[in-house]
Amino acid sequence: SSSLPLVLNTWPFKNATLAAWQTLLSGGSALDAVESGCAVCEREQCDGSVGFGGSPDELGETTLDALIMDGTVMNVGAVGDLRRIKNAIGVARKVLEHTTHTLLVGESATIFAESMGFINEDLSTSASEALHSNWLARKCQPNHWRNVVPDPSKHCGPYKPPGISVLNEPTHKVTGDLHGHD
Amino acid sequence: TIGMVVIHKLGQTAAGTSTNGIKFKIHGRVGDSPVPGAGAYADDTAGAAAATGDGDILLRFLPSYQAVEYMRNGEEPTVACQKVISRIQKYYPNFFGAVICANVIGSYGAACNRLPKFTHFTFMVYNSLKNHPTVEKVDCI
Repeated sequence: SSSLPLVLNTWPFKNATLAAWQTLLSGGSALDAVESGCAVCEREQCDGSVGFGGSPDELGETTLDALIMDGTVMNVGAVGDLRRIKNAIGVARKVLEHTTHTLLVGESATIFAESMGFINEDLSTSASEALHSNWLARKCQPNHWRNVVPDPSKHCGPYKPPGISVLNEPTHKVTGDLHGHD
Repeated sequence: TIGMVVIHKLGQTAAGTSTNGIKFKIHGRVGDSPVPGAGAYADDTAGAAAATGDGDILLRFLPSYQAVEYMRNGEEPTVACQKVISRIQKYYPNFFGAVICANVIGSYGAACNRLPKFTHFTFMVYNSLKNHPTVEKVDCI
């Protein structure tokens, strides 16, 4: 324990490390340090893999995931597929502190975030929009589909499982006999 | 993705992650990052860990929980991280992933899965033995 306190983080995101360390020096808890360190990367869009304006999904939207865990009382707050809120780790901290839940997801997590005072705003930027339009121009390559038609290694979607009849055909036999039932 | 582990001078541990996921994901996809035990895990009685990489694969193996449990059983942080990477390698030899690990006395380590274009993993450390945030590197296994 001679080397404590300790801040350790993936990738050379130095500003995040520094922010966490300074939080500890100014009397913050380990939880405060994790939140402030990760929030730096959300603001600075660390290598494009954190925060707004990165990794657009197939529809071009940037969605965020974040987690914060307190190892003293094993309490956790997390958000998944968070939409239109920039400070994902801040929302995760509110889940930890103001709910008995662990993980909130999607549009509902956005509504929770707004109730906690976070701003609902577009997470796209010209960079993420360019990424997405280039992807479309490259016939949606690469993508995360498999075992579907059309061939996902050559075409954009929409996709469906091979061999399935066109969806608007009824998936059961219509007899018209209203008494033929079990 | 940033994964972070913090151990307070009084021994309290915390861990966290933040990410915008992978490019061109299917709408609604969530990876390992927000899942406790996958993206990150902390337990004052054993240590803390965090993972980064192909979240669809990592999520299935709960790497940070597993690394903390290895440290609970006495493994050094580097070995704990390496054992987690090895577990995944058996099923997905070409997965992209790395794990950082720290035990309750402040020892730390990391490990990653070697790929042709991913031969070492860079992470940040700041503790009371250093006077600034320090970049460290591990060779992948």
